[in-house]
Amino acid sequence: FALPLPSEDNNRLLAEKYLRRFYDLPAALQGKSSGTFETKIKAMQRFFNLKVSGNLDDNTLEVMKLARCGVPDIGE
Amino acid sequence: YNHFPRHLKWQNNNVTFRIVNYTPDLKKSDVNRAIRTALNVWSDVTPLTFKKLHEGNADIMISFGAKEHGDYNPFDGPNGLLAHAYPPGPGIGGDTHFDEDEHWSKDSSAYNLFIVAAHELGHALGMSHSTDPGALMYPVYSYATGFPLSEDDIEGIQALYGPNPNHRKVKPKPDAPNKCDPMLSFDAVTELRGETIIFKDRFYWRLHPQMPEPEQTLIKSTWPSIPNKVDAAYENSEKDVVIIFSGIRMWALNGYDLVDGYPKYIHKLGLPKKVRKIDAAVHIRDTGKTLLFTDEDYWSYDEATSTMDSGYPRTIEEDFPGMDDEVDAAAYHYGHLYFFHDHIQYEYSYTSRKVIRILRTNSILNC
Repeated sequence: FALPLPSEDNNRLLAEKYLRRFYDLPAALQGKSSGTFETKIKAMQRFFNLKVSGNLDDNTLEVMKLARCGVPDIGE
Repeated sequence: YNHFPRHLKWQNNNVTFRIVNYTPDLKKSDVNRAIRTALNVWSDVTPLTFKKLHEGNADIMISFGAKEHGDYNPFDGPNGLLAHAYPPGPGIGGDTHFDEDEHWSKDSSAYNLFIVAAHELGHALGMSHSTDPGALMYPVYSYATGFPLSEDDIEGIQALYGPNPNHRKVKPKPDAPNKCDPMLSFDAVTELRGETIIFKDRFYWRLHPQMPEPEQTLIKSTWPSIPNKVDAAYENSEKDVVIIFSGIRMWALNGYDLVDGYPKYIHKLGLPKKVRKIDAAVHIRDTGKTLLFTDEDYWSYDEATSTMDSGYPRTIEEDFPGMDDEVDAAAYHYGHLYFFHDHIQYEYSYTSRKVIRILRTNSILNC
């Protein structure tokens, strides 16, 4: 059985899925480069007036879990 | 506010819509009413008109679907994504989809269809997401009553289509309070596990020692079950619980979760029925007492025995000389009481029983 992912990885997966859908994070492979991931995290933190750290902190994760509209926050 | 790239909009102000299918959560008439009312919100402030079709292709095709529902843009089951819509244009342009895996309601008991529809139809008309937490076009769901468009939303849609030619007057939803407004007053202040929570209108600021900027959020985004208007709040850190007062009711929060059995009536604390509202509340850890302020009086509640102390109410003026005779909010840190009234903050030494500093209310928000 696939071992349950530690919450760290779960959070990272949740964040990547969120950023891909709402902040145009490139699909899987390229998105792994931390530079792109961090840039997109900052864009989301800026949009929600959070502390722009580029880190996946609790406040950022909390906002990612809120019920919301499925339309992207930036771009086409 | 934001528009979609190239400011996509309908070239013809007379837009058609069609409700293709219905959710089993609501009566058809409720869905029809929610959609029509949501469209009216936008036609109230623009020259747009909306004509309902019952067959064939309309500009805005409205439907309910779950997971993959035909546009390669799947929903995700309950919560998370609630709905989405496409910007104005041919074909799928303007189409609006609601996630059938959500529970739809016409009140605050679940996701309110009118509010979500008004937001999504904003997209179908050319509005993208707003960064203003008080705007309808803010991406995160929050329940509110009354006219849903804020000034920000109205400016955005009128930048695309102009105002309503009949100059219908609408009262925009109040914008998010500005933390550096010099006349800012607070509704309530409490500690919460090391953070300071400041309530104002439908919002709260969250102050964290390590966070330079206070974070403003809609109350309903974090605590959907407590009202949009908080009168007073306090933390009893020994019990790890925060009590929120609104009108004659009170809620208990354990962190961000509502404690079972709440809301309760404030009179359970031993307050007389004539008290209809608590203006401010603060727990004095050193004495185990909670002070409850109502108009010019205050009461002392003993947390250990869960009873009101005898000899109360007493007047604020009598026991807190130098202070105003009323209080909007109160907090307690390291032997000092902080009283907020209008745009003034009084720092009161509980031991030496006198006001030691007077500041602006919003100095606590780094203004």
